[in-house]
Amino acid sequence: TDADTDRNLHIVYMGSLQEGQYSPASQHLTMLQEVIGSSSLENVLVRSYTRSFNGFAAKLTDNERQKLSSMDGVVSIFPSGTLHLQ
Amino acid sequence: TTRSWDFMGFNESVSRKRKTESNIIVGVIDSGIWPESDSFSDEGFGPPPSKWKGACRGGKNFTCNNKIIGARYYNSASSEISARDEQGHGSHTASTAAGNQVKDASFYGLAKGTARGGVPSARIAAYRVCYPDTGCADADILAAFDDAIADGVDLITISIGGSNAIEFNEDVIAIGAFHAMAKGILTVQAAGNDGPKSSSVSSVAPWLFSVAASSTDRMIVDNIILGNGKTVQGISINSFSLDGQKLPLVHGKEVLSLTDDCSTTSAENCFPGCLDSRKVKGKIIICDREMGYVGALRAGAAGSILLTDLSKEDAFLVAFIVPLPASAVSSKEYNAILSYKNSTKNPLAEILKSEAIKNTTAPVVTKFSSRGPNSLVPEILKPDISAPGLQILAAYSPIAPISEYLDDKRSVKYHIISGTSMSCPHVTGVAAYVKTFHPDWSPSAIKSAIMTTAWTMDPSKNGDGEFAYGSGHINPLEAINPGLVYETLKPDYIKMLCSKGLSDKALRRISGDNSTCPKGSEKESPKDLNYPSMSAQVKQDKPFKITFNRTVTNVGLPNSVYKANVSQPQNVSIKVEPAVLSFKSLNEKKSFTITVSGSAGKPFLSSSLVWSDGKHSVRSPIVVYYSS
Repeated sequence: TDADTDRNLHIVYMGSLQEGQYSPASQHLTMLQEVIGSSSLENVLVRSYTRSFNGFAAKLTDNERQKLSSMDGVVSIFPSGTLHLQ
Repeated sequence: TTRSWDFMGFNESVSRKRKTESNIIVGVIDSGIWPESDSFSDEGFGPPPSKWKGACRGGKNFTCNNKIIGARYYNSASSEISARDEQGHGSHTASTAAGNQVKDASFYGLAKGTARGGVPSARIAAYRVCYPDTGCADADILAAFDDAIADGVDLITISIGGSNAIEFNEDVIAIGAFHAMAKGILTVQAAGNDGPKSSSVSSVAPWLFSVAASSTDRMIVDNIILGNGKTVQGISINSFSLDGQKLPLVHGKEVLSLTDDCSTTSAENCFPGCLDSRKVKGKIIICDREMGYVGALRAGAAGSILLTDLSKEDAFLVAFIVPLPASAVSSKEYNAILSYKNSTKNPLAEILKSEAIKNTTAPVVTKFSSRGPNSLVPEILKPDISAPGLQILAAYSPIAPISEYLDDKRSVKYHIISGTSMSCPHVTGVAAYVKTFHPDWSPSAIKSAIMTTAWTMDPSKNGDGEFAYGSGHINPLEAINPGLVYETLKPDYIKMLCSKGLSDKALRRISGDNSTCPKGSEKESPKDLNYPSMSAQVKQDKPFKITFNRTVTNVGLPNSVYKANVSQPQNVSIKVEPAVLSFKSLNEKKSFTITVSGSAGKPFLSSSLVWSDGKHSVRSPIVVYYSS
């Protein structure tokens, strides 16, 4: 769909894992569902970071990115760039 | 690594804590690993240390062993399914940090010796995030950090980076390394290959250990012997021998192919398809550009002499692997060869196989190594340290291309490559070595030990001074016994982030606790972060007075007295208060201040503070520079 082609991979960084926390992965899904609305989450959430810190990588439109950036818990959102071997 | 460790005096017989070393796990975030390499054989290794919580998920046909105890791969761009190294880079860096000792390793006989890592008995966990077509995606790098930290690695080596510094909250390596540091894991990163441009260093976070690349005393060159007996020194990594045969010399313009739409200039430059193969066979072709070897090889030449537009010194830095007997020469030598050719009826030459010679100027930071100052936090000197990164022989992937010429189908187990990628794992190896002697030291204590015991480097050979080499050149033998360390823990870094404008809310998210940023006058400048080097930027043409606050921890002898010694540059006053530190016990801390004052003058001043108790020498560079 058009929305899919407008999506770019972003990293949503949420800082440290809070002690005794709920499941961060389900929090990521809830946050995404909130910004995506009724659309399917399939192919949107690429990866959750839940073992050593909190965050996720998702394919987002500009609009979704803006909505997420104002959500509680988000430290930063930025496009997943490409680095290189040195 | 057949020379780099010995060059630093870190020879095969150095004292080691082998049992502790075999419990060290080095996490390598890179292009994967070649598990069948001799550098990663598990002969003599027991099962993984009990602290290991990782997994072997290297994918199809990838088996771990008791040396490579973990493997994972990440690829958000496609469904590629293996941690197997296709580029050779990951195997090279992993073996430099922690590869086994492998006798008689060489690249076609070149740089022959015992290849080895800094900690040969340590274990390796490989995290593949880089791919030949798509590079290394941020999302994958962050995933690798997420796993490596949880898996229980002791150190992370990452020879990956961008072309410029990125704000910390958008820099995945800074983010991952921050959480690694919080768990006691030091991350070592390549400073970058964008030098000698000023402020080109991309690894700038203070919790990262950023490594510049320098030369060793081994230099690979090749000689060209002309028919008149004269020898010309050229640069390339040429594994071919002409077995004593002198072959006819021909210039590209003399063998222009008439079948294609090529000009004489194209033939002079040996563009592919512009050379007449019938006139080239069995001859050495002279080409007016470095890449001419591609056309020479395609036309079937027996060899090639290439003009490089670099100076001889610079050409050496980028000595490339050639797929036929070929050597690059700078214009002076090139003109001498042309002059010989034009002066005789039957010009002949032989290109000898490359050989290693002694490089007496080493160590010198390479031109390509990224330079400071730090564009994000000018008060933190970057790069931190320099280590061997030029023409390093280490393990390679036999399926990886060995040169930029993709038709070069040769396959090697060990390869010679250059870059800050190669210097980075040398520092990781040394950091792991230090950790074997001091298993409870924090990442910053290990980093401090390596920085304050570094060899001084000669600023007259390194034009950019500390912006090129940081604290100096790693000195593994001294690093285990630094005397004093500058320790910086998570709350200190958090305080520094506050001074850079971090909000309380973001701070609590990042730290995971209820920390708050200091208010008003309690705010601290990044220059007061307890870093093992001191750096400050001052306004041009104005007198300045800067005070650095530091605290050192005694890790040497319980009863010791350290005296400060500062080199005083002209027109500048540097005072240390107190100038004597008396310790009564181990781990005791003492604070002091360094005040640097001066009038407008030179745009860059470099000095050093050395604390000495007669047994230890704890050196920190002091750099003050003008903002441009």
